[in-house]
Amino acid sequence: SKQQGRLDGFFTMK
Amino acid sequence: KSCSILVTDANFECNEENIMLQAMDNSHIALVSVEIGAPGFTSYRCDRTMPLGVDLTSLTKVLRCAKDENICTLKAADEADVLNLVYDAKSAFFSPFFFAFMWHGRDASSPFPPFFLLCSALLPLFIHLNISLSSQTPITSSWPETKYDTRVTLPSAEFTRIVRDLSQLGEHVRIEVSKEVVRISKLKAKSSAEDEDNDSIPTGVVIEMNQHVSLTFSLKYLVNFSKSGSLSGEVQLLMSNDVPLLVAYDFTQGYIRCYLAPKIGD
Repeated sequence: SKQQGRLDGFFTMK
Repeated sequence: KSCSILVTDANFECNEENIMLQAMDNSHIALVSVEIGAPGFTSYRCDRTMPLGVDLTSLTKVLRCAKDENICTLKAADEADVLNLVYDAKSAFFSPFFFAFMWHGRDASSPFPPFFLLCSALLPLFIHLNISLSSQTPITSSWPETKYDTRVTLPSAEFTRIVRDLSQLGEHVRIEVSKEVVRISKLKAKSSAEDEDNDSIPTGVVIEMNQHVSLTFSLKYLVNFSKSGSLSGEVQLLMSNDVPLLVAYDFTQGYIRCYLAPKIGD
């Protein structure tokens, strides 16, 4: 089954 | 109000040209980015670039005190730790009342602060509201320059209806874009034969694509994104395989853009 991906790697906290 | 569903607190970055907000939700699944240009305001003045860290949950509660016809003025003084909201009192309901919501402390992570509510039929025809300011960690986003494989433009009301209806049936949804068809479907909701019969492009839908795209997303987030639909008649869905979906609502003097990480794996 599919798992929820995350935005880490696309946006980074400054 | 749209943002507060996704993020609890954020910095409004103010400069001479616009107010911007960018914040990621706690689970790092969604990000919201908002810009409102200075011409979008009746009057706008920013003497010094400054971030206004705001607890959006509190702000939303304060905004509920306004009616649609109210003009809202937001003010923050140099070195101030409160954002002052003043509603004009065109509305008969509010005009005899003076509301003051006041709380202190710069820590936006603290629970919703106590407030004081003052009402008097004799006080002026304005509503003054203050919310405390805090500082949040900014997010760098070198990524939004990404070129997407597909762009689907459709009426925002249609998008809102689709995701709301599908959210009654399941937790996630597949969005597939090919040359002539965009299919937004709950997984296994129909047999493929039925799908073929029902393929059509509704009025007002424009598909631009370089490559077939098929991605799966959490409906809960899409429903939350779609609450921005009242800001714009159209919504754009920008997608490439294996990268976050961009749901973009553009309005005359700004935009609200929401990013959502897809479901991954088999």
